Amino acid sequence: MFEARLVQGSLLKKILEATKDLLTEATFDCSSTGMSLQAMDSSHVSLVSLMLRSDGFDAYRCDRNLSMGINLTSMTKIIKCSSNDDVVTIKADDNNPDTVTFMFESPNQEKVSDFEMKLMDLDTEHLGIPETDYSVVVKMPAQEFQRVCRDMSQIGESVTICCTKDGIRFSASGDLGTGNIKIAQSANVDKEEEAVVIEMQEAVTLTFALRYLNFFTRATSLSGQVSLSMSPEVPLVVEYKIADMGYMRYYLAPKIED
Amino acid sequence: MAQRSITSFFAPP
Repeated sequence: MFEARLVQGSLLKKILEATKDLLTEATFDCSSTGMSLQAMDSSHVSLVSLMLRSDGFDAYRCDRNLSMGINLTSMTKIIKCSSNDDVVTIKADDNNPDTVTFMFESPNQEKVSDFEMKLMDLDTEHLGIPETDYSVVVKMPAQEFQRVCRDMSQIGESVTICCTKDGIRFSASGDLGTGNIKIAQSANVDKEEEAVVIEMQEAVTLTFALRYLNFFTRATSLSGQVSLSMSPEVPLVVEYKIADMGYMRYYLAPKIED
Repeated sequence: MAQRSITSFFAPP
C-alpha cells in the first residue's frame, strides 16, 4: 500500500508545470524516504531530478518500494481537476499495481474527488550523478534568474556565464548584436531570498543553451531562490528548493567549442 | 559551439 497526503495540493500543479516542457512521461520512485523522479529530456541534453521527502507530507505510507510509470500529460489533466486549496492524496494499491489514484478534498471536506489513472510500463534507467564539489555556487532570486534567461534569449540561443568572486556575468550574441548582464554579489545579505551570494573556489566560464534554461525557470514558482552550481566541463545544476520537502533540480550539459 | 549530451557526463550505474 502506498499513500501520500499533501496538504498544499497546489504544489503538484507547480511541479508538473516545472517539467512540462522537458518530460512527457517519467517514473516516480516511492520508498520509505519519499517520492523521487529522475528523467532526461527527449534530446538527452538535460536531466530532471525531483525529491519530495516523506516527512514533508501530511501523511505518508509506503509498505514496499514502488515505481510508478506516469504519463505526465495525463497526470496534468487530472491535477487540473483539483483546486489550489485542496488536500491531495496519491494512493497505489499493491493488489492493483496498474493504476494510481489521486484524491482531492476541499478544505471544508464537502467535496471529495477521486481519479484513477492507468500506469505505464516505463523501463527508464537511472543515471549515476557523481558527487561534485563545485567551483562556483551562486544563490540568487529565482525571478531574477528567470528574467536574465528570458532577456538573454532575445539576443541569442546560448548564454555564456562567467562567474568570479565579485559577480556573475551573462553574455549572449546573435544576428542583432550582443548583450551582457552583470550581477554583483550582494553587499549586505539582510534578506536571504533577495540576495545574490557567490561561493567560489575558482572562477568558471561555461556556455549553455538558453532553450533549456528557459524550460528550467518554469520552476520559479516553487521557490524564491535558485542556486546555480558550476565547475569547468561539467553540467550546470539549477536547483529550486521545495520548502520542507525537497528540491527540483535540473542538470544541463554545457556547450563546447567545436 | 557543440551541445554535449548529459549521458556523456552521467552514466547509468
